[in-house]
Amino acid sequence: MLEAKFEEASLFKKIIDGFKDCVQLVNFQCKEDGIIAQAVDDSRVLLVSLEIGIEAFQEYRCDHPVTLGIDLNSLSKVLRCGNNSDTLTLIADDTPDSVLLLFEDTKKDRIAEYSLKLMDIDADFLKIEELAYDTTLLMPSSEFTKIVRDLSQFSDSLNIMITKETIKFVADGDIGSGSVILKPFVNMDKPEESIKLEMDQPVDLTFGSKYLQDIVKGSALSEKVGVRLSSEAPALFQFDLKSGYLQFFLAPKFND
Amino acid sequence: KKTQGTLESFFKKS
Repeated sequence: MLEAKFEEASLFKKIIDGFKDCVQLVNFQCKEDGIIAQAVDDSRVLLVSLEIGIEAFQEYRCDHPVTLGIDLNSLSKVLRCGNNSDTLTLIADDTPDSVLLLFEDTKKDRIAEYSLKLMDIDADFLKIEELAYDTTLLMPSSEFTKIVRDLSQFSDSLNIMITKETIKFVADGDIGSGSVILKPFVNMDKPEESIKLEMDQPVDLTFGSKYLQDIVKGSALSEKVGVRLSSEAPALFQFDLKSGYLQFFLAPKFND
Repeated sequence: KKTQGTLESFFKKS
């Protein structure tokens, strides 16, 4: 039996909105210690990895591991039926063919219940080894989102170059070009606005703008985004939850 | 000219 209760439905909505535009069919693996999910987009370029730890829930119980195969388009329809401030409980039995979503507005004594049919999704679970990165960048997710959206107007490729003191984003396309340069800094009053850079090796990598535009949809989950880059591995973009994370692994473009 | 890479070369199927 699975019973996973979010204090606010808005959290689960933000999680799903954070990756529903790049993958559609997802197996949610529910275990004693929380829920994990992984999915690769159709072009096999972007991998989404989600972990929701128990602490992210108001109440959590899962006596028996259960996999919920869910079409995110259908799930989004159900999630739109609930109000953001409702509590949301996911309920499934040990061998489920559907999952129950229970929205409760405790102030009004309003209870809404929706059942979503599950799917048998045949998906590989990729083993993500602990990867070695050349550079780790931690910056405000709103700033990162703005840079990606601004520069994506110029080109379908976005170049990220990092040296010891400088983070440079560049897009060069038919209508013109644009670049944004940032320097690491610490804001003591507003630590969430700081930009932290740890660099072992300089990096110069190019990514598809359309994938970055999907990734920044995770920004609603966290004020910060962690960006880890290496010339030897897919880039990792991470949004932390109170317990757990939403990660995107993105394969870079390379020279022919 | 740059070509989009894929994830396959980096991750193993388990």
